[in-house]
Amino acid sequence: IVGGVPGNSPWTVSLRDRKGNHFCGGSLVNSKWVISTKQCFSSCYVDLPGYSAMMGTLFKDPKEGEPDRQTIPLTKIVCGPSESQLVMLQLEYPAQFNERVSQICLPPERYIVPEGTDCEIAGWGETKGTGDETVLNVAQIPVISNKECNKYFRGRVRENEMCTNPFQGGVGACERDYGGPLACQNSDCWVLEGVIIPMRRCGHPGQPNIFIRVSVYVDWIKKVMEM
Amino acid sequence: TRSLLNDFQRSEGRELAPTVWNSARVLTLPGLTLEDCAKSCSKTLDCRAFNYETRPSITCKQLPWVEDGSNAEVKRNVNCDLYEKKVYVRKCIVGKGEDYRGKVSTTKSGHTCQQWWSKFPHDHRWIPSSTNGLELNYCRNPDGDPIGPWCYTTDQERRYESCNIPHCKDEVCITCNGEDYRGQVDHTENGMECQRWDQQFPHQHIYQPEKYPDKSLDDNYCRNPDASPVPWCYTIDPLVERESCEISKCSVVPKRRVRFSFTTNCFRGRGEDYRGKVNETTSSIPCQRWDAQQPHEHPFYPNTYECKGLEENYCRNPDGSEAPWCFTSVPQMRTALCLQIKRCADDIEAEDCYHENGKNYRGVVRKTRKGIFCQKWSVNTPHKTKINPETHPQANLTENYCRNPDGDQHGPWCYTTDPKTEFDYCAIKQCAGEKVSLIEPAEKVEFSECGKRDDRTPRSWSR
Repeated sequence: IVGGVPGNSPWTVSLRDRKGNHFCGGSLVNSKWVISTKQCFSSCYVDLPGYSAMMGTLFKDPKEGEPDRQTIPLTKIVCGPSESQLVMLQLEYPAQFNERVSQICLPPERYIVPEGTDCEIAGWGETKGTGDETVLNVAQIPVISNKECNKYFRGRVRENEMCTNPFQGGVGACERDYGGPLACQNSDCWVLEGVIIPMRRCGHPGQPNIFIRVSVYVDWIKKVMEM
Repeated sequence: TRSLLNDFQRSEGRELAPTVWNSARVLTLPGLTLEDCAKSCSKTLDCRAFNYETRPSITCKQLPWVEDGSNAEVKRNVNCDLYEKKVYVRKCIVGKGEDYRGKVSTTKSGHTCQQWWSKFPHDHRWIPSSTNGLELNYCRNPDGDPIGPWCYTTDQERRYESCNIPHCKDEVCITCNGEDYRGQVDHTENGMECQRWDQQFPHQHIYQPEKYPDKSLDDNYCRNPDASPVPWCYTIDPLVERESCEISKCSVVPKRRVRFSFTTNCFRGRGEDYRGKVNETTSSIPCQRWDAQQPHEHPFYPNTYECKGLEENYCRNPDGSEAPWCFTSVPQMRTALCLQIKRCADDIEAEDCYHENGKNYRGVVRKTRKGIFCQKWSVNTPHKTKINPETHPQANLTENYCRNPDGDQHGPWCYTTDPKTEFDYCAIKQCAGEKVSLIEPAEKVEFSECGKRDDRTPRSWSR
């Protein structure tokens, strides 16, 4: 995260490869399922031996015995509709919810989050020197309309995508944040409105951030969890 | 620190089942550990293999044969692993081949070997015994001859001749840095024996076979799971953690690999075959040239990894990472993935189209977007259906045609015949000109049980 500060985001998980290295982010949408982006995975039709989701800690590489840290193997990956760039990852056993681990809300189907809504992105990825890469960084970032966003991207932003405000100081997600959440506040709850996907340039001053609009795929998400 | 299992080749989920008339020659020992079972077989002269069963109870069954197509046959058994003595299954030799126990019985120029027990046509002084392996007329090397296994021939004119059995290090050659090597070399270049990959002693390590199924980390054979320059192994010497292995390089790279699998505009899988010209990271930082060691020193020299396409400063994946990557040109960031390169679409061509959300689709496409055949709606294998003709009688759930009984906004779908994929969308696209409509913000949306966060920062978090 470029332009973020250390913070708390109990639904954000760190996805770990076979060597135990952090390589992408994800969001807990219930005790057994994590949402992330397809771009982080080589295929949806393979097993995931050795991959895991780590949660319940702010530290990217917590010490052995760190209290409340949970590292749960991934057992299944399900690809979203083709243009969604989303995947759902099943945990081998349910995550234990507590003060440090909780699930994030899903928005209503096809809901458009109002412009100006307070949102935040979170991840353990690249800070480009703007923060501490050993801990979870969070950046506040309000929503802008697609219409507004398309002025910058010349009409390329699609309806299943959404944007957040371009700060002159440069705020945004970067390497190894992909798959993580764009969480927006709704009264006293946080809702998963977007998923971070790779963009050209990170935290580039004046450039809006683009996310996959989760509300377009809530029906698919629920179907996978039910099936 | 040497495990006796090093002498055995394991076949997971297999058992060597004797023929009916041979079953009496099987020695059954209940309750032994795997190591003790191996120890017992090593001590028993005519034990050449053993089945190690874990269910319904732990049982060690010792057999006087390996799979040779006559006395016993290998069967699938998920509760059993078969261990065969390497010397009896190996088709190559180590060193001078004194321990070769294969079944080759012709010499390099095609002469049939004379039986060891016979003195005709060539008289000799070797006498078969239960320990010297001079069985029938198989090539052997009882006198440690540097030419390797040999035999007396049945040709009057030719007393004896080598059988030309290849050395394991030449039997299977390696291309590039040998990541695809699946041969049977189990010693390092300095002659040190390798440690089994499925053991953590004397060296603890992360390369557990079940975590890396694609690397075939079999027994204690040399392998290259981490894109080292050549195959290697951990050694049984506690003081030497790992060493490279000496394996011949293939003189010719197979052409097929060169032509068919490289991509330039997108990448497949982990992108090992990506050969495009993207040369900056997702965050637009220029990549460092592979043939440079500044600002980052690294082991990936283009000439050592000549098959990895390490040209210029292009994003590449020489080591099996999750996607193409590069060393960056900024000192503070050593490497970065190039995830901005598109993944190649692996959907098959759409075979039909649907209107709106496809709820009324009644076509005959029966494949998923990946080309996997659909499961019939009326059966429960491989997937137990929650949606079927009984639950949705109006949905025309016939055969295994793609349908949309639950009004999925993303189009017709089906249960699939792939056990790993419960359901998937079909090779059907929305008819041209139709759009997904989004809804405007609903007034008051209420949530419960989710998205709660304690925003006070407890002192205990400040480490």
